[in-house]
Amino acid sequence: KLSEEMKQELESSLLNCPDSLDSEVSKLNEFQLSQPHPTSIFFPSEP
Amino acid sequence: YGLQSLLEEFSKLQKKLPKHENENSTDNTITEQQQQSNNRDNTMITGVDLTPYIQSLNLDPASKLPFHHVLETLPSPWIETSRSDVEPRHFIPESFTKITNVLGSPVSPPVFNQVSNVEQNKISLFQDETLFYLFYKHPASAVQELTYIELRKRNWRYHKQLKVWLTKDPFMDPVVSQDGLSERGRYVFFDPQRWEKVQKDFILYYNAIM
Amino acid sequence: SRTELLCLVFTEWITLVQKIEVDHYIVKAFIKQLVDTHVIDTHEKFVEFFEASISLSVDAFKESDPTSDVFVSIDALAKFFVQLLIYLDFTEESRKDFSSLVLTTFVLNMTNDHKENGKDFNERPYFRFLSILLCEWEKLSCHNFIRVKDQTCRCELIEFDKDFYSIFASFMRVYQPLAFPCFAFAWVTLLSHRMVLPVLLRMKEEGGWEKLNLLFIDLFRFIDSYSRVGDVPDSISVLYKGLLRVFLGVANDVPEYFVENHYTLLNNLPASYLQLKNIILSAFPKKLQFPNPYSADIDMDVLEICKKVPQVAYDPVQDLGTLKKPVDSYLRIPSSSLMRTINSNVNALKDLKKEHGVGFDEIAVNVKLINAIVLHIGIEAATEALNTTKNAIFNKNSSYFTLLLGLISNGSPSAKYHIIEAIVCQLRYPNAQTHFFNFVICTMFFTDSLWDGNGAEVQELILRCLLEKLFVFKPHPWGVVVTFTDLLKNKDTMELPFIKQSSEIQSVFKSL
Repeated sequence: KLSEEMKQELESSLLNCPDSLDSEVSKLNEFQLSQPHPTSIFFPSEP
Repeated sequence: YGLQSLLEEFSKLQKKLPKHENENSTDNTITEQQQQSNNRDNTMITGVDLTPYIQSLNLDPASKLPFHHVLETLPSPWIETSRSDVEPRHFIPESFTKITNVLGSPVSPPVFNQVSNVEQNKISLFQDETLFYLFYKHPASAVQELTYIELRKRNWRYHKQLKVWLTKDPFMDPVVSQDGLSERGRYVFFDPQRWEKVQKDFILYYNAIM
Repeated sequence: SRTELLCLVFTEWITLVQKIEVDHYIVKAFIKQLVDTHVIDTHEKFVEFFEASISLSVDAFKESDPTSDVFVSIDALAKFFVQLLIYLDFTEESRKDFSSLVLTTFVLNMTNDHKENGKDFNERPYFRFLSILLCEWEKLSCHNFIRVKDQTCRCELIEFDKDFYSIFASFMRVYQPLAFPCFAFAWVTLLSHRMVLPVLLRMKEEGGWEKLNLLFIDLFRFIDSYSRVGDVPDSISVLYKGLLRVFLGVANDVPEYFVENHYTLLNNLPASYLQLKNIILSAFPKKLQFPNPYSADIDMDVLEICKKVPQVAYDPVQDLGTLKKPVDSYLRIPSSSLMRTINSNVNALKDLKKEHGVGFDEIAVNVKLINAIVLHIGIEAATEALNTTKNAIFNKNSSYFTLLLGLISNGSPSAKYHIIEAIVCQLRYPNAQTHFFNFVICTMFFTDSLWDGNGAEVQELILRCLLEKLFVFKPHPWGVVVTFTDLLKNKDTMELPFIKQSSEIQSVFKSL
């Protein structure tokens, strides 16, 4: 008989099932798109 | 092992009430064993229509796609957990990482801080998306400055809070506010996450753009 | 404490790899300093460092804001392991042993975490470590490790590449679902990972297929052990559907894997997984062209491709054990004493084995031995047919046919069924074995004189084994469809007593 504990373990594994984002390559050192960009000293802030 | 037992098993699996052994039995309760087999996940035995699986793997013959491998880009065994594509195995050939004399110094890999005048007029030939690519791909570099200048020439402005580029919708004149500090109008934003231009009505504060 | 110090060092590493590409020279300097300052210069110290790092990474995952990048630490740890494979000095110890040390430490940590947390154990960070390890290794190994500047090291890594995947697959058996049910879904995702499954499928010559067989069999055993009980938990049926989809991917990308490993896989596939069985048996080598099995006028005798002997990755003769000699002697010179020896072995199963088949729940014969004998006969007959005239083999007096006949005639009902089932499982795509077994089935079915009046029993078993494969959703093996059509085309078939006596059976056959 499937033990209650085993059933729970399986359900917790299903709950935490990795998805495609977990399988994606690491973005550790990829500069984020929203990286602060250098403000240009000589651009006038005109309207 | 005969045909009768096979058909009985399948009729059970098809969730019909199993035929009782002796036709005249009036007992309506399903036996424990029948109940058990009824609860079993029948698809493991009868199988399932594989069409949705095949389509989810992009293997549907109707799609007329040429033969292609699926395992190299399989995001996950289940459709439900395949929320996004995954970067497949790939290799950037040397020749693509050692581009010299095009937007890069003769030293490889390209260092985008010495920009000869060749780049200046080359930049003005690029389409907007290329400029955005160079702007985001090479932060804190001279190329970013160059693309910045070129984009402003094309009436794009960088929004400091939103950290995105925007330009006026050419077909609609914005209305300037009383205090002259802002204007309401329709603008085109470049969304770097989805890599596309998005149109939005917006109140633009002049001090928010660079 | 030392652990905190080690965590500090690991945090430095995390910061570093967020700033630079791993093939930057600073990485080499960092690792060299770790060795020179005796942080990881011995096994004990390395294990201590790795354990501190993995605990920190798993805790970081658990405590991170789910919308942020929860895997920063675990990714850094996986990168660290790959960089060690480049920069550590492997004169004393092989990369193989070092990798085993790392993966053993990894599994022990996962085990402890699971023991402490039970059902609150979270498989994701452990999955992520293994996934990034694969991605980083893949990135490094591209174009023969072109990123590695040191040529000696590069040659060593090229050499080690196959071992890397072999060790990885071996360790997957350590934390297989039967041992770690709490890691079951991550395990299936890992098995089908784009950096694992295609690689093992490509490593046919280097043992990749053997490893894959073992992993698939581990999964069969797990699912079967929990789908035998009455109510199959949803989680098991979800796991099964994942396996089904992966099988479709394999059947599309590398059908040759199923073509050549059908014997091993079917020997371990639970009897009632009919659709999975059909996917394996329906596979055929890429680019093979053959007629639609539903077109009426198929005659295997004239099909050129039915002369080709299919590849079999694992020779079943290895499973015959002491029976190899009697079987081969019988095939050379048939004798009733040899027949008796073979029969007694086939029927000699000490105790009944629980097996949830379709319509039966236990087995009284040695099914694996039967499968081995049947396929061995098929291989020998198909090969022999190439060397002599076809009629010498495709003949009801040939030793290949009479051996099968003797096994069925003298066998118990259970033996009869499993022998006929084993024969039907060889009715695959058009090849010499399918051709031989089509001859066997049709001859056995239509030659009543073979059975001393018990022909109806054998005919019913043959139809039952064929019907079982056609009753489920597609795919249906080509040889099964053609053979079933051959039997149905004969007008006497519908007159058989066991069909006529049951209206239900009659209607099924009429519809088919």
